[in-house]
Amino acid sequence: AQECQNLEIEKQKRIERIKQKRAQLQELLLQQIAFKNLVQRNQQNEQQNQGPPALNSTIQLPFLIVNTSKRTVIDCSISSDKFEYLFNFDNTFEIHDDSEVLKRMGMSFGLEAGTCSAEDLRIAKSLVPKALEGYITDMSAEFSWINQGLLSSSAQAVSHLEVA
Amino acid sequence: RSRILVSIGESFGTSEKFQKINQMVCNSDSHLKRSAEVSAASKPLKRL
Amino acid sequence: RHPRGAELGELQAAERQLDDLIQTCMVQLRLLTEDPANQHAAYVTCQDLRSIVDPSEQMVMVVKAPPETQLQVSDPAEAFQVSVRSTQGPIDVFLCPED
Repeated sequence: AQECQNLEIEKQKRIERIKQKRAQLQELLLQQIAFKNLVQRNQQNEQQNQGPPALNSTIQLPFLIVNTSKRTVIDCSISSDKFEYLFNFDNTFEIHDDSEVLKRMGMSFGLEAGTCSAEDLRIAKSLVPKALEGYITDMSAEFSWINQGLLSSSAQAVSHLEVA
Repeated sequence: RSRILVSIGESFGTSEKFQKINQMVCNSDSHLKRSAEVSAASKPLKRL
Repeated sequence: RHPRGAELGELQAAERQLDDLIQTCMVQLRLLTEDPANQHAAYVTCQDLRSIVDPSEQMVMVVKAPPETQLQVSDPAEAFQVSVRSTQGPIDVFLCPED
C-alpha cells in the first residue's frame, strides 16, 4: 500500500511538471508567432509606405513599458551617465515587457485568450514548424474552452495529461 | 522587506516575471486603500 | 505496481519530449530575434503602444535598457519605487507621446 501511495505521489508530481512545461512551450510558441507576425506586418507597411516610419516614432525590441494613471506623480532621479534611474510613484503602476505588449496588440491572434478565428489559426500555424502545428491547434481549442468556461481546472489537468 | 529584482534588456520574451510584480503592486494598493478606509472610519465622532 | 509503473513510464517519456520541444523552440526564437533581416523590422510604433492602453487615462513610459540591466521593485507597502541600474551602457527612458 505504501509503495502504491508513493507511485501515486510521483505520478501527481510528474503531471504537475508536465503542466508547467506545456505552459512554457505554449508561451514560447506564442512569442514565436507574435514576433514573426510583427516583422511581417512592419515589412508590409514599409512596402506600402515606401519606407520605414519616422525613427523617433518607433521602438526597437527589446523594451519594457511602465504604464500608470495620468494623474500619477512620478519623481525621477537620473545619474549623469544615464546608467541609473530611480522612480518614485505616488500611485500604482504596471510593468510589461515586449512580448506582453505584442500579445495585447493582437500579434498572437488572440490564441492565449481563446479568441482566435479559424482563419487566424491557419495563419498562426503557418508561422511555426510543421511538427508543432498540433500544439497550436490544441492551444487554441483549450483556451477557447477555458474562455467559455467549458473546461474546469480538473479537466484541464486531464487534457494536459492526454495531450502530453 | 520583499523586493523583486529582475534582469532586463535581454532578448525578446520570457515575460512571466512581471505578472508577479504587477500583482504585488496591485494587491498592496488595495491593501493601502483598505487600511486608509479603516483609519478614516475609526476616528471617533466628536461630541457636540 | 505494474500499471502504476507503466503509467509513470509514459509520463516520463512525455516530459522528456516536452523538454526537447522547449529547447528547440528557445533556439528557434533566439535565431529569429538575432537574424539581422528580422531585427530591422522588429519594432513597435508609439501608435501601437497607445492602442493597448486607454490614452485618455494612462501614460506609457518606455524603458530601453542594455542586457543585464537590473530592475528592482521595492516592497509596495513601503513605497511605489522602481530602480533601474545598468552596467553595460546608458538606459533610455521616454514617455510615449499622447498623439
